[in-house]
Amino acid sequence: TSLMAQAPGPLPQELKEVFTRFQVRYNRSYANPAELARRVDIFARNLARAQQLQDKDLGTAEFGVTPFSDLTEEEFGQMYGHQQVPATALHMSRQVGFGPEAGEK
Amino acid sequence: LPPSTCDWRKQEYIIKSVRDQKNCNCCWAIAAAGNVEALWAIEQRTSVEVSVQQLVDCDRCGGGCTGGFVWDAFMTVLNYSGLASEKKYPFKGTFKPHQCRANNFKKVAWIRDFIMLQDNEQLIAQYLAIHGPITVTINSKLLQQYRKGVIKPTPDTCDPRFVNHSVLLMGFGQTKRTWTETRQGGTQGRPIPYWILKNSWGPNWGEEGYFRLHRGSNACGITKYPFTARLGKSTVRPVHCPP
Repeated sequence: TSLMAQAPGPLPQELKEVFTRFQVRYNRSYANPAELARRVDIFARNLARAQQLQDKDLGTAEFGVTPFSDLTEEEFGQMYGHQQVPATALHMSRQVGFGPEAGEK
Repeated sequence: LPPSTCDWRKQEYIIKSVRDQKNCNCCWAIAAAGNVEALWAIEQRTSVEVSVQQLVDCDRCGGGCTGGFVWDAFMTVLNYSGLASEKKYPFKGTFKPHQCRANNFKKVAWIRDFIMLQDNEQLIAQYLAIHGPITVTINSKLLQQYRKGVIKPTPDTCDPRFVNHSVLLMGFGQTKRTWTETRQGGTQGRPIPYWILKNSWGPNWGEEGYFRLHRGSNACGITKYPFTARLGKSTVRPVHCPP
């Protein structure tokens, strides 16, 4: 409820409908009502975030409901990214390679 | 100069279907496998589907489904003298230590070595147009909400210093000019140059599994780790990317 008051996006009834369509399309079910409520809340936040991204994007991209709209940013990063590459991970410099035909070292 | 458009998806023998990494953080293995498959399609004119599971199971760092690096995937290809086929060594999307079965299967594709390209989008486009798709590692922050179109982020919306997701760079192009009606008669929008990238989240995400990212601004750190395998001799005849 607090989210609805502060974030742009669909109204509660609209949100419920959009979320139901999301569940059907991506075959999502949740263990209990508490988890369902949590996922609806995350979904609403993601829709609001998608709107912000839409506003800030300088290209032609469209942001909105995706198969990952019920995941937090952290969950998404853990599940679909890979580990962060720290600056010191590579013990090599950029000089290692472009190809002999392009003057590689 | 590279051509103005390049789309390796139009090349014969290239595998266009998009893999789904599911709950396994193996984008690095899928990107590397896609790179090897594409090079075999272009240079050997053979459509091979290689084993991503081999790369996950046999990675020297043993990270499996918790993450890894494209360069380690290429090291695995070299260490095991190639990759088994996807059919013989299929993708499970899970990892158990000490389960590498690479030596049980005949190899269907192999590489000579691998290289890191310069962090220059013009040179990356040139290399891509001549040799074929390459792997890149980007900040995936915006992709969770992405549906379609060309993403043109700012360093604030997508930090190019933090990269966490490997994908396959398949080509490049630019949008058509758009005409916006105004009271003064209208303005013509400039075409937006973009990269075409193949993701590993299945065909139901993005533009049938692919997405487009602005070209020329190091969007989401695309120039940070451009890697590719090489198959044959460096003197191999140049091939040309389909426009």
